[in-house]
Amino acid sequence: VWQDRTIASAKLRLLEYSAFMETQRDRETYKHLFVHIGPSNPGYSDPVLESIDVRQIYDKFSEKKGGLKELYEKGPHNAFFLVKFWADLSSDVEEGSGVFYGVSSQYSGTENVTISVSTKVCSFGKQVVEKVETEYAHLDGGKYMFRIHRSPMCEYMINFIHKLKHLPEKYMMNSVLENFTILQVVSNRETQETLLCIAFVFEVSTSEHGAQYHVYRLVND
Amino acid sequence: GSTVEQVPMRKRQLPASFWEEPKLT
Repeated sequence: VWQDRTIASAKLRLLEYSAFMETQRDRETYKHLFVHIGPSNPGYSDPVLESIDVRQIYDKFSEKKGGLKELYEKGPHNAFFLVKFWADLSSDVEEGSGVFYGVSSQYSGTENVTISVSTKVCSFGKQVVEKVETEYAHLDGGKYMFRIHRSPMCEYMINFIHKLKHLPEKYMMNSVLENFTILQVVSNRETQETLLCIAFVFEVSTSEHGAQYHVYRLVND
Repeated sequence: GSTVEQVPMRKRQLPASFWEEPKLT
C-alpha cells in the first residue's frame, strides 16, 4: 500500500522530513518549519500518486555524472520521486546568533544495511553544494530505522534563506525558487544501489497553515 | 560561470496539481 501512495521504494520508505529554524527565547524553544513531510499511514482507499515524466525535470538537476538522468537510467525506477514544496517563509523568529538551522529526516527499511544520504543543492541545474551523511540501521518493531536528527544546515542554505526572506514580494521569491532545486539520494553504502531518490522543487506558501507539499512518482514512458 | 537559459516550469508538461497549493482540511 505504501509504494504507490508515499515516498517509498521496495526497500526504503521516507517517514518524515523537515527543514527548520529554532531559537531559545525566555527559556522557551521556538521552532519554525520551512518545509515538512509528516508521518502518514495511507490505506488502499487513498489515491495513488500522480506521475511526472522524469525527462521534464532532468535539466533542473545536475546533468553531469551522478546527476538525475544517470541515476534514473540506473534505476530502480520505483525509487524515484518528486516533491513540490510550498515553503513557509513567514517565520517571525529573529535571525542572527543563537538560531539553529537544521534538517531532520527518518526512514524505515527492509534490510540491515548502512545508508549513504547525499543532498545536492542545485542552482540553474548546476550543483553548488553537497552534503553526504552515513547512517546505520536500528532495529525497531521489526523494521530497520534510519534517523538523521537535527543535521545542521550548511552556510549556503542559511544565506539563501536569509536573502529569499528579505525579498519584498512573493512572486520575486518564486522567481528565485524556479531555479533552485535539491536532489536527495539515499543509497546502500556498500553496493551503491539507489534505495530512494527524491527531487525537491519549491514555491513559497501562500497558506496560513504553513508549509504544504505534493508528491509525484517519476516515470519515463 | 554562465547559466543556460532554461524552459520555464510553466511551459513544461506537468500535472495541474503541480501549481495548486494543497489546502488543509
